[in-house]
Amino acid sequence: TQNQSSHDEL
Amino acid sequence: MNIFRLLGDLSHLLAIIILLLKIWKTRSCAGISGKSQILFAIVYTTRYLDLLTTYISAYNTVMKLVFIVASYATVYLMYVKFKATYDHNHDTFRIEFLLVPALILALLINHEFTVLEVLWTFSIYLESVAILPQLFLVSKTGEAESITSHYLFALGSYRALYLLNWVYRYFVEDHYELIAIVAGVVQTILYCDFFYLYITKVLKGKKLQLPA
Repeated sequence: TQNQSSHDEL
Repeated sequence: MNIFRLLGDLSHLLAIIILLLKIWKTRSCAGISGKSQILFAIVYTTRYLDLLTTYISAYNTVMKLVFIVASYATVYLMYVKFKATYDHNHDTFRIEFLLVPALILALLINHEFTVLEVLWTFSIYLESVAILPQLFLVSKTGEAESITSHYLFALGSYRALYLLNWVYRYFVEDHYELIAIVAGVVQTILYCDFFYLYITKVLKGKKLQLPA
């Protein structure tokens, strides 16, 4: 699943 | 979180600490590109605006704050406190040639056309080339202090470890972020010749000398 706008990486 | 991303973040934190210590202890920013440090400050500012909107974890929040504060502290040390030691004769890379294309690309290729997302994408593209002024400076001076090459090795390793993190997340969490991955590959490739010189020279106690 392509991650959308919640970016959980630094 | 996985071990690759944790090691990557720690390597990133180590790089920033090495640089701050080098400038503070030697009271000099010789051999360091102020332009790259300005680009990093822009990268963290535009990427971590979500500090104001979304909470992910204490770790995430603390690390973002540390990166933002440390990047501005470095720029302050270079352009204000130890300005006399800043090598502006060699630090001549035109960063507008990096900022403008990154912004245009972020406007064209992004996950969603919102301010936060376009700025996040801009920061991803900009980070992939932000080290170019520093590598350009090292190539112009033809050498780098050992501490500076340790800084570059830690900084280059951080995104290389993130590549492993993305492989892990793809296979284990069925999650991937194509924009970050492509930019991360470009970013790591830019370090390749430095990595080669670092491993073949610096680790053998020699000074990092670029072939003139």
